Amino acid sequence: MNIFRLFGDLSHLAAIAILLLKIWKTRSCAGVSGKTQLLFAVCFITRYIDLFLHFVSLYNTEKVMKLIYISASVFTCYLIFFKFKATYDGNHDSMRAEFLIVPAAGLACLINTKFDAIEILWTFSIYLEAVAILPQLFLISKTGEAETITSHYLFAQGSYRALYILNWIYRYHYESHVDTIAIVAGVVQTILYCDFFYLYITKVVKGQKIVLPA
Amino acid sequence: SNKSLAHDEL
Repeated sequence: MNIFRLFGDLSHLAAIAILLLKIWKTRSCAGVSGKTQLLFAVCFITRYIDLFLHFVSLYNTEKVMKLIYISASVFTCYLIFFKFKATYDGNHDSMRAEFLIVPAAGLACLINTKFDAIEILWTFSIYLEAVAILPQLFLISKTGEAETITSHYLFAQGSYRALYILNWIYRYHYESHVDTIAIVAGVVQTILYCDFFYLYITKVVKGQKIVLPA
Repeated sequence: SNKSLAHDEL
């Protein structure tokens, strides 16, 4: 474990917590893409499938984190599609998730480290996570604005994988550890946030709201 | 660079 991965995971936890708090406190999921949250839930379940296969005996931090990620993302989907369904902005959350899931699944079957079920599920999860934020960014471009709290959520969510890139550089240099698939997907994922990062740093930090077109 | 077979990251 290094400082970059630690802060990356903390940033990821913060993002999940910020979104849950926003929906719970405002009792509304306006401005939140349910599809993105569904895709994240699929990512966690397919990536941590080992939790379900081998009974989780020893509870170490990593297993607890995996359980938190899975339960929090499923609970967030429950809030969006059931509890606060009336506030879900289905009209603007209109990016076709199939256009993200099918290519990720196809690519996972073509480009992977080992052609076995668990490894392909892990690879699918990595590829899907890289593009999972697109419905959320699409929704913001359709509505033309993002609530400040949603911007903080996106900043934490984007920062998590950006910090992982620093973690991978660190591990390459000190541990000669390379996980090419995760690195390439992580770079793509972080690039997708660049436009938002620019808006966040030039606007939200100054107390303004993000309104598109910028 | 050794390929990490077991993915040890979240």
